[in-house]
Amino acid sequence: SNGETSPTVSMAELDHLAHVVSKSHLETCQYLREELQQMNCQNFLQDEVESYQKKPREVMWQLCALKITEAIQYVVEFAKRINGFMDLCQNDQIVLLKAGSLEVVFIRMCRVFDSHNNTIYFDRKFAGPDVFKALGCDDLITSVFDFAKNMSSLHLTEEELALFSAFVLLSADRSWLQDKLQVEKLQQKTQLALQHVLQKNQREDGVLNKLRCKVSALRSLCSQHTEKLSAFRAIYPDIVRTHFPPLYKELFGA
Amino acid sequence: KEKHKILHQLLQNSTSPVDL
Repeated sequence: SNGETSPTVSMAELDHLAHVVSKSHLETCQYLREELQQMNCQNFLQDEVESYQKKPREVMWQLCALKITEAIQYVVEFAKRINGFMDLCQNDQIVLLKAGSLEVVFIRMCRVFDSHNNTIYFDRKFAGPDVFKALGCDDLITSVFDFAKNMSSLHLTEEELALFSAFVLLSADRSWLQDKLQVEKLQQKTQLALQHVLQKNQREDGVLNKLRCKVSALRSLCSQHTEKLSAFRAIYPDIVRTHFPPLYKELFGA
Repeated sequence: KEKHKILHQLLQNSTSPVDL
């Protein structure tokens, strides 16, 4: 209807797509917001923060690699349940997951981010940026927390988050895709569903643009992560080789 | 395929190793 070359999709189809993607997101989101509230999770106490800070750099890296890998496994399961994803050839499924799974983990982080005290759910409690000091990459940690803060300030519903996650995962501009056109079709449909849901929820017009801007922020976070990993690996090649999760190494070329 | 063995497995399994 806006004159662009978008696929013709009925409102009923968009509602159905939004419903399926939202259901898949909730089934695979690792933590439900209500569960975290019920668990009455606390912030780390000062001595606990100090014990994380005193951990050897490689031990903290290993712990974070493990947590990221766990979160990514849920994202893979989410991807598998997105309409049309499993119809793509396996090369393209892998290309999209290699490029997009960490981005979706970063998006999902805003669900477990407490904006009142700038903390994030990690290792069974809420942690501020200082908990991650031993990693030796304060700039990346600051960027991740800033991103979570900005995302959570948009107050997206689970349905909106689900569709935005699917939209990011189905990015048709990733290198090495065999059937770009097919991915583009899926991404366009997802964007229409997201637009439809935002309108239905009477969100102001700027939200979709704000979300589009987040795409480049996500790419920047992922490239920062890759740089930090390369720097870490240069110093501790054996730790990465023998102690990091195989899926993490497969995804990030470690 | 060898390079992405685990991703292949996760994509092919009807359920992932994570306890959903």
